Amino acid sequence: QSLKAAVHYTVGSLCQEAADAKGVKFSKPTIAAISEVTFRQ
Amino acid sequence: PSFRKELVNKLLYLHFKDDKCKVSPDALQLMVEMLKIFVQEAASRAIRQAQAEDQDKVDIEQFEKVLPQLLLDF
Amino acid sequence: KAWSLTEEEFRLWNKLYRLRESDEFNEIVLPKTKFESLQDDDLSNHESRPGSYQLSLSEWRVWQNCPFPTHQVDHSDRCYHFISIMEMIDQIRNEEDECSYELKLKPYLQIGDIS
Repeated sequence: QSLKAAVHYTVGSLCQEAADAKGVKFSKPTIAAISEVTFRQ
Repeated sequence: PSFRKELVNKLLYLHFKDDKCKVSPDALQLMVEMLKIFVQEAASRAIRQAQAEDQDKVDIEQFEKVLPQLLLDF
Repeated sequence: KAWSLTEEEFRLWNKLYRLRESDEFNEIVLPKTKFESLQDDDLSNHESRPGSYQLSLSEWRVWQNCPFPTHQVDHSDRCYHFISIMEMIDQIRNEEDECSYELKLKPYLQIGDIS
């Protein structure tokens, strides 16, 4: 779980960076979904 | 932001069946880069879908729409 | 540990990203792929927990008949193959009796090619 939290934090930071560049926001479940898919990859 | 090498290293060793398996520094660096590109691609495609729907918030629905093709591209 | 979150990172993760019981969903789950032919039924007992959201790869299947825009990574050949199949399914979806795919190929069928 702490590995997943570390992946989740990094994914959130990368999503935030992409969102800021486009002036949009990510919902929390979307960031969690991208993190879960990344973890599985 | 990017994935810390030690984190990716830990993820890789967690999944190896054979614990004698080693990861070279180059392979680890490539894996860090690949994961970063994967997340950036997922985020960008989901953002594009939200913008196409005139949404300024990216919901799980927009990510689900792009997910099948994203997984086939990696 | 070198790989885990620092205090500050943990605080930010806890505040910004962590899913809680009070959120719309408290867990996101990717569907487990089930291989019918292998009958690996250990996945069948994977019922989703209350409050968890199972991502769907088929909810938006009717949208998959054209390529979505890409960013740094273009679509793979197998993705284009998938899209072309979804496009064909879209075209033949409403056919009842006759099958346009069969009609198209029939003239080329060589009896000698099939046992």
